[in-house]
Amino acid sequence: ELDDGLDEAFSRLAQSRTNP
Amino acid sequence: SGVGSLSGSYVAPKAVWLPAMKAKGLEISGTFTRQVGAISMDLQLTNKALQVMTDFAIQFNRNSFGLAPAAPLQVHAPLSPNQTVEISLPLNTVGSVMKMEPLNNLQVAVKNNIDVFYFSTLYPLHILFVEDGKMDRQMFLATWKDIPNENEAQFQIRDCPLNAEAVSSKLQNSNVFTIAKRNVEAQDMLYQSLRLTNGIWVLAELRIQPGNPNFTLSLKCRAPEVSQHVCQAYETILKN
Repeated sequence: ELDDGLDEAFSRLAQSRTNP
Repeated sequence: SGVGSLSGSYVAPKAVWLPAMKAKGLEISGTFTRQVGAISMDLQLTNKALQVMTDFAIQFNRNSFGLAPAAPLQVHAPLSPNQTVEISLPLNTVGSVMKMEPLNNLQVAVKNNIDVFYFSTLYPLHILFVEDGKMDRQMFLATWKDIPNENEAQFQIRDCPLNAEAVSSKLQNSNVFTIAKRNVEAQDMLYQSLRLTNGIWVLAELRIQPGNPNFTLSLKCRAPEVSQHVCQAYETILKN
């Protein structure tokens, strides 16, 4: 995957969903 | 269980839609398929009457997604008593639209030389999942944020002993696309998208814990009434 900041954004989304 | 198809979505086995006793001897069984973008209604007509059947035709009532026959019902020869024919009726989604209850209800009229008969059937929503339903990742993140929490529906998919890779690949065969996968606290979180023939996008988060056959599916959609039918489609695809 390209390092376009989106990888990090998905990681943050997954984190926020697991620990709201 | 049903038959998989090499280049398309899961196909359920044919079910009896119109029993002979309700249609003066005409029995109709059927199922729906989607293969490389082509939707069809696969029918089996059986003549259980004592007389020959001719002059078949089919018509759909208006329905939620505009499903309509794309060609006339072609029964090439008269149907003799005890004879069965298999017919694949191509469908399109440019027919008249009227919201049905339930959303995936389809009312059908079939005529022959004896009479006109009516029946209803429910179609699986995955026949409406288009091949280009993979949303751009940036668009996914923006849309996920933009759709209000009230439009999020959560479901449990139980007894599905598949790992994340198998789940992604099975769903992709039915045009549900995995856009990102993250592992957080020993759970796999799959972010997925699909688009319906009428342009409605559905965004999904599927949580899978290794060794746990129960998944949590969260769906976000601007038309939240489709969510329960999308969840049913997930269940059907994953369990077959």
